[in-house]
Amino acid sequence: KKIFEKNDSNSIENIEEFMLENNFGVEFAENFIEKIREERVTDKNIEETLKESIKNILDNTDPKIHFANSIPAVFLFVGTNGTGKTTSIAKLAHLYKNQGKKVMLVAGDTFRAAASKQLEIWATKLNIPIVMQKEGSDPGAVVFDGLNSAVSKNIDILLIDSAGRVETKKNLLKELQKIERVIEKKIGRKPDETLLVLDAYTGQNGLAQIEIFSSMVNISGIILTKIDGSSSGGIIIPIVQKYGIPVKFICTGENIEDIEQFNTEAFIKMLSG
Amino acid sequence: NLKINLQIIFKKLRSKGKLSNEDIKNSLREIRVTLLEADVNYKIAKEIVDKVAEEAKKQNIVESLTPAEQIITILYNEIKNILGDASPINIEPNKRNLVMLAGLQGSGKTTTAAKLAKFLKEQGKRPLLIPFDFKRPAAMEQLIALAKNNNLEVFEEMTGNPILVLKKALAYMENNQFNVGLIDSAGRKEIDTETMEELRTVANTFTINETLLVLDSTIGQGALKIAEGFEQYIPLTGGIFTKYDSSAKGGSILSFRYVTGKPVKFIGVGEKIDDLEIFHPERVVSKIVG
Ligand SMILES: Nc1nc2c(ncn2[C@@H]2O[C@H](COP(=O)(O)OP(=O)(O)OP(=O)(O)O)[C@@H](O)[C@H]2O)c(=O)[nH]1
Ligand SMILES: Nc1nc2c(ncn2[C@@H]2O[C@H](COP(=O)(O)OP(=O)(O)OP(=O)(O)O)[C@@H](O)[C@H]2O)c(=O)[nH]1
Ligand SMILES: [Mg+2]
Ligand SMILES: [Mg+2]
Repeated sequence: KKIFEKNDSNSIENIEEFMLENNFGVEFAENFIEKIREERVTDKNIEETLKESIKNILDNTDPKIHFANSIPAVFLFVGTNGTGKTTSIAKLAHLYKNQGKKVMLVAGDTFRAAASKQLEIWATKLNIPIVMQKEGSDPGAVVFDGLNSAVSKNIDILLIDSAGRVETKKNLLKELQKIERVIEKKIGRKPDETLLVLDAYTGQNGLAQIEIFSSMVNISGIILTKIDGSSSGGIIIPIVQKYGIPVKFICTGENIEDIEQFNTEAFIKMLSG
Repeated sequence: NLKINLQIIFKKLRSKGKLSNEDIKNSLREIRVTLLEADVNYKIAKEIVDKVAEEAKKQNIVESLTPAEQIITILYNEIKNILGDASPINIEPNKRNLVMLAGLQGSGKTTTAAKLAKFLKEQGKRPLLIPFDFKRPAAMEQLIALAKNNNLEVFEEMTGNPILVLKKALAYMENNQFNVGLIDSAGRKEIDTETMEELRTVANTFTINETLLVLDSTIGQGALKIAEGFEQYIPLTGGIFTKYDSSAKGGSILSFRYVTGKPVKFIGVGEKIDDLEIFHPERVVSKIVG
């Protein structure tokens, strides 16, 4: 919904509807309305004030990817079921390969039917190595295998897939902690990036996902997927404001090139239609 | 917790003996916040609050001795009115029934197809899983693996154009006495006219008994537009909400019901083959209201 779609005779009501419709949440909306009342913002300046607030929230985080001084750089991908982890890995692999990096994949989802096969098909398309074991194997073991292989093959970037999991399953979050420990033990530091892959259609549950995942493992960034759909991904606004975790990439479709580095101006432009 | 918050608002009533309009306004505001935080679409939340206000007035809530309980009961009933009741999968005897699953990317269609096949098999039906995603890497492998792991039958031929594949699947059903074909379609966006037209073509070419929209319970305000969008292209007969085992409160279920009027048939409560429950309105209301 575009900000200026309705008549401007009730700008506060319009801006509130805009915020709610874009999943900013009622807490954020109420705080913003209180702010524009306190600061006596005039009707014609309300939209600009909101854009400014959003810009401040997003610019307060660093969207860059951080590489350590040693190789392989290790990225772990985590998140709720079906958000786009596996596809995002393929897209990043393609991006980094085109930058001349040696990339390797690890099929860390040993649970879901044909999960490894799905990532293997991407590896084949990209002509890059993949480490996988049969379904039902211990994910920690596959990750360990992958790390060893990456070290011995002088891989620059190792991308590790994990099974989707809902934040209510404590045992699955503990499994994620174990994977993080396996990595830390092998390379002497936590993964360079642990990226939570978040679906742009997500509502208030997005806050619970971040809250609980980041309480169990170190989340260094968010990949926002499916922004090409009918949802603006506005849930990232209350998320970034509350948790300070940066959105690092945005995904715009199902094809291998459909990923870009997160950019505040571009996101605000998309949001305000 | 809504009940506790309402009791706090109405606590002052004790000293006055009667509720003020301010108390009522505050309680309605509390209800609105609860609904919005549960991902109920803001337009539907407004309508629910207005109806609760109207009914509370009718019931003379200002004189109530238990206003918190009373207003919650009114709210529960308003939500239940929207949710409707469960409804079985419509399977006609002595024919080759087709059930098609459609929805956004990653909503849980493939997993739900397998769950439904097991459910129907346990009801004495003879289901055949039909992979219908020609795009996603290993989509067919995923459905075949789910079938093999759970003793379910799956149609493994996917050569030729989609319409031809379905014709072959129907012939296969006829020759092997399957009475329910479960079509697991590819994920698609309701705003993508090309893929939505493909779905419409299937719906117009074949007699489909059930066209079920599979929605992720974690969806936010967008559920309204999504349900509307799918309804414009295919005649939906019901909905299935997956990932209900997350902490999502499922307000999007109200959007689906509001926009389509079609029954919510099942709720997905996990990744395993048995994690499928028949829709229970009471359970859904309590999750929304907390
Ligand atoms: N439109 C669109 N679809 C996407 C995007 N990213 C992923 N998808 C689709 O979403 C579906 C799920 O993607 P996956 O990569 O399998 O998701 P996942 O998180 O690995 O899923 P699980 O491993 O089952 O938890 C697939 O159909 C993808 O093609 C995106 O940015 N836009
Ligand atoms: N926790 C939980 N996970 C679920 C549920 N239903 C499906 N999933 C998971 O959600 C992810 C996506 O499921 P799929 O069946 O691949 O979804 P899909 O709609 O077929 O995806 P596309 O074909 O890419 O559009 C998988 O990891 C499933 O195991 C559910 O009710 N609860
Ligand atoms: Mg995956
Ligand atoms: Mg599928």
